[in-house]
Parts: sequence; structure tokens; C-alpha cells
Amino acid sequence: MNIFRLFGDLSHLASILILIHKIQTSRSCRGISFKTQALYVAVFVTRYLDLLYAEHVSIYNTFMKLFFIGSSCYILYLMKVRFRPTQDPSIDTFRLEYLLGPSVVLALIFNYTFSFTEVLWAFSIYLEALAILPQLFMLQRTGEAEAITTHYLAALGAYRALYIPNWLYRYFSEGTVDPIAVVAGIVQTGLYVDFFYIYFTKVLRGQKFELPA
Amino acid sequence: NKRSPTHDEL
Repeated sequence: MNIFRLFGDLSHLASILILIHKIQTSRSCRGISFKTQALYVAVFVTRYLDLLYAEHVSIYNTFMKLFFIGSSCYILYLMKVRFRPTQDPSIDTFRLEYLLGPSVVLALIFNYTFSFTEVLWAFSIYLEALAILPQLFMLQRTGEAEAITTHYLAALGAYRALYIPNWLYRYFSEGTVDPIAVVAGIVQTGLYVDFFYIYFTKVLRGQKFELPA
Repeated sequence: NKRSPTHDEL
């Protein structure tokens, strides 16, 4: 564990708490893509089911895995049951096949062992890199977002960004390189570049998140 | 089973 990974994980944790807080205080899931949230459940379940068969890593690791599976399922419950009327599928139109298809194909080709569990792990890495796209697509369609939604996305983006110095640190301190995680992680962080630009230049100065026409 | 070098990450 190093400081980049710790703060990355804490940022990830914070992003989920921000999202739950937003939904519960506004009693609405307006502006949140159900598809992105459903993809995160798929990501966490396919990656963290290794709790059932892989060797134990740490209490921290186990706790976080359980938290991410549990909280992402809870968010789906909030969106589809508790505050269902506030969820508008008509603007959440990104096609999931475009994300699931490439993730399956990539996982079958690029994995560390051609076994069910390792292909599943690789699938979860590729899917996580793409899972934010329905949410970003929705932002682009609506052209604006509530500040709290942008804070959620910023915390989520910060988590991915912090994993990059973590990998550099691990490369120099342990000689560890994980090409699958690194390439997918860089792609995932890259998807946030436009968002971050507007977040830093507008939202943090108290302006509305609005995309240029 | 060869696992990812970073499978201890989240």
C-alpha cells in the first residue's frame, strides 16, 4: 500500500458516499445514468467474487470489496425502487452492447491465464474503463449538471488518476508492472480529461457545469 | 494460475 493508492481508494469511497448523499437529500436520481451504475455493479461483482476463491489479501481489501459490491447494489435499489419516478431512461440512451461487447472480446484475447476466473477479472478491468461513458454521454446530452453530480464524477476521476502514480511507485519500489490494469487505467482516466477541464475551470469557481454549445 | 501482478488492488 502506498499513499497514492490509499488516497485513490478513499476518493473512490468518497465518490460513492457523495452519490448516495445526493440521491437521498434531493430524493432524486436526476442526472445520474442508471446504465453506468448498473455497469459498476457488474464490474464489482465480476472482480470481487475472488473473495470466494482467491487467497486472502488483507482485512482492508476484503472490507473495501464488500463495501463496493454492497453500495453499488444499494444505488441500483435507490434508482430502480425507492426513487424510481425520478429516474428518466429517455436520456440514458448509450448502447450497452458497445461497452459489453468489446470488454468481452478484449478479456478473451488479453488476460493473464485463459481460465474462467482470470477472463472474468480482465473483463471487469476493461468494463470499468468504459463504464463511465453512459454517464458522460448523458452529461453531454443535457449540457449541464448539478454541482453535486460533478463532485461525484470528480471524486471518481481522481480515484483513477491517483492509481497512475501508484503504478509508477510500484514499478520503482517492487518492479511490478501490470499491463492490463495500466493500459485500461490510462484509457479510463483519459475519458475524464474534458470533464476535469470544465470542472476545474468552472465548477470549482462556483459556476454551473455547462458544456460549451 | 498466473494472476495479475496487481490483483491485490481494488
